Amino acid sequence: MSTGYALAIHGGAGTLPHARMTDAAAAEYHAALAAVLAAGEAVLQEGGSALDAVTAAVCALEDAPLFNSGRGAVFTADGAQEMDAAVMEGTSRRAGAVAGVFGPRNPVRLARAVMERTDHVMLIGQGALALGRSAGLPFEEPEYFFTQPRWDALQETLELRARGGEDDDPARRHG
Amino acid sequence: TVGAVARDRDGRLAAATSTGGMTAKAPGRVGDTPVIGAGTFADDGSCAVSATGYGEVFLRWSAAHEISARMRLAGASLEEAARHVVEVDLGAYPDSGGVIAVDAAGNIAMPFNCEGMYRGHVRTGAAAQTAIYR
Repeated sequence: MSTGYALAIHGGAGTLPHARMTDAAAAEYHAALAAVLAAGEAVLQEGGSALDAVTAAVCALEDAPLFNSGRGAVFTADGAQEMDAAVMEGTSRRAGAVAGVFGPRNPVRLARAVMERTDHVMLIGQGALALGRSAGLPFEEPEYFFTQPRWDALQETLELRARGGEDDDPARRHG
Repeated sequence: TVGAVARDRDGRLAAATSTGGMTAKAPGRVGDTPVIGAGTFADDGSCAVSATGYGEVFLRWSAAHEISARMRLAGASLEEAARHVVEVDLGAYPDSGGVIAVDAAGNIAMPFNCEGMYRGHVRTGAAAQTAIYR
């Protein structure tokens, strides 16, 4: 068995169209992605597990408001934020997932708590949040998750819909 | 949506994905991210996958698991399996998104069928690389 490691990350495919991406914004995204890679690679360099590496990398992505998860999550049509996350390890196919949660700083850690602390694969809503509290995971107030660009994107989308427009621009999905 | 896949020094694979969903989505809508086999999947014998994009499409195609199945059952390489799912299966839905994937040998594939995907990768002894567009 090779002793090498490998790590890949993504920050979403809802990218700005090339023509609208400024050099400054691109540099910001590249720097953020590099920082995320460094967070995950640090785990692997020390001989840590793939599971710990992907958890560390996704936590770093969730902490960065540039990306649509955790702190940079988009808003629903009702102006709320609902987050989903999942984790899976390939040796025993253990898996954990959460859906429709708001409050945990890092939803991926809540998904991992489902995997490691319950007999289940997915928990949603209040049941998932209760698990997070019992596991001692950090929670944040709504202000932590609010970002003006995501709020503005919601308003633009709602206005578009009010005019009968079809919002099929991939760059606006942030997904 | 964000995600990560890794292969550690012991050959173990893992995947993780996290998302806020889609702007102005219907309250209660859940996409592929937390659905094991659609947006997140890992199996040491084949690959680990994390997806991003139009979640309903990834759900209908069981996209992440489909990549693993193509490797296990059809003998496809990681690159072949990931490209087929993203470009042929999901390709019927333009701009539906992409995946990142790693196999047991540490190979990495990152196909997408839209204009860009924020992404990056690093391997033992190699410099980290990041990219946005093709």
